Amino acid sequence: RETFEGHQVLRIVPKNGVQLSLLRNLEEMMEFELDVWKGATRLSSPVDVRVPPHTMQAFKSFLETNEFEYSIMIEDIKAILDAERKQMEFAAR
Amino acid sequence: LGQPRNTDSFDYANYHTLSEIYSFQDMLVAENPDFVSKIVIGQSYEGRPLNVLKFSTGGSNRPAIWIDTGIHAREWITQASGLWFAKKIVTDYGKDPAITAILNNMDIFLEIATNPDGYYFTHVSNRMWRKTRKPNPGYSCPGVDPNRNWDAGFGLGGSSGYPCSETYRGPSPHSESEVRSIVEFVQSHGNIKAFISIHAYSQMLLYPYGYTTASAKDEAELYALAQKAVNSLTSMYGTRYTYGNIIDTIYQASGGTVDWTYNQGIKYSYTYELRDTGYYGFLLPPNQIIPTAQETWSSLMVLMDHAYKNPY
Repeated sequence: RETFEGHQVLRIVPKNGVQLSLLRNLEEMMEFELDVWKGATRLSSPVDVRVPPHTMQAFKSFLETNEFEYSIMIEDIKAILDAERKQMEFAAR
Repeated sequence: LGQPRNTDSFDYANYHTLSEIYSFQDMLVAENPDFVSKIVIGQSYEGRPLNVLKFSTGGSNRPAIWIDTGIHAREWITQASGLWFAKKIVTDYGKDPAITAILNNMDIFLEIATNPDGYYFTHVSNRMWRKTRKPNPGYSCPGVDPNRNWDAGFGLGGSSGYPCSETYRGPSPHSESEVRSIVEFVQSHGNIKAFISIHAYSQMLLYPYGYTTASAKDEAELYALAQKAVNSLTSMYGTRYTYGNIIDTIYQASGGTVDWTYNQGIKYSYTYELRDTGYYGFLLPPNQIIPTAQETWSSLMVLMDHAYKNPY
């Protein structure tokens, strides 16, 4: 079972056309192993991306280099998944 | 132990495994034998039944409404909402004048676990799985995005030809049995008047097209109806939706479900992106299930009522 330990979901907001077009190509950036949850649509519309721990630093550097504004939408996916599983088990009991 | 004995005691405020969904469907049919039936329209790649609940008060090949949830496996809020919708239809028929009138004249088909292999995989192995589970020869990445696999602009922009991509379109249109089974069902039925495919999460109500910038010939009506449906949804809990055609509202997406259904002549073809609290994405907490289903149902009623009152 994939535990998603250390995975985070970042929320990125494109502020100009250049940023928007960069975000539209996220899925092709294989080196970051990203999982695009919510793709780029228009300026100021947030993009959500799951990032594994081993590419986190590189991806954040990429964002900072290109002056993206981002926040951490989900700090620890594993914690949410663990809680979700416990809730299901509790409900089933 | 732990199993609900009937659909009244079923826990709609929690997520459920695939086997629990299958059991729920059988219970609902057993409790309402003259109203609800289960149709198996095909098998998934791994051999699971593709169950569709048919809600019908009689007649033969009546005009019908199709609703599907869960074609993207990880969008658990959609399957959970589908369970709630199924119970809601049964509960409200005979009590709510609007749904009663619809069901006295039309049938409703509801596919709750549209991608059962993927859904099962999200429970046992990878909660974030989106696609089907059929292997791709020559690649270690299995699965096809079933919302890029339809014969509507198949292979154009907004889908990928690379099997490891989340938006891999598959080798050919309708290559996935989960898609092909719906295609064959829709074509053999021939009288489906509204087709609603439910996804999560971006809070949108969308209509064709996704593969082309050309306007749907019914654009004005589809837009006005989307606006009315969204207003109804928002009035319940204040959840704000955007709406419009797919390509302008999100981005180009080819091979999509409702583009195909629209091209088949199903005028009222819509796709939803359900609630996003802004903090959880695909991991919406279970206490959000019922409010999400309630507000979505409110807007679904607008779409269904319009389809019933505007025959074509």
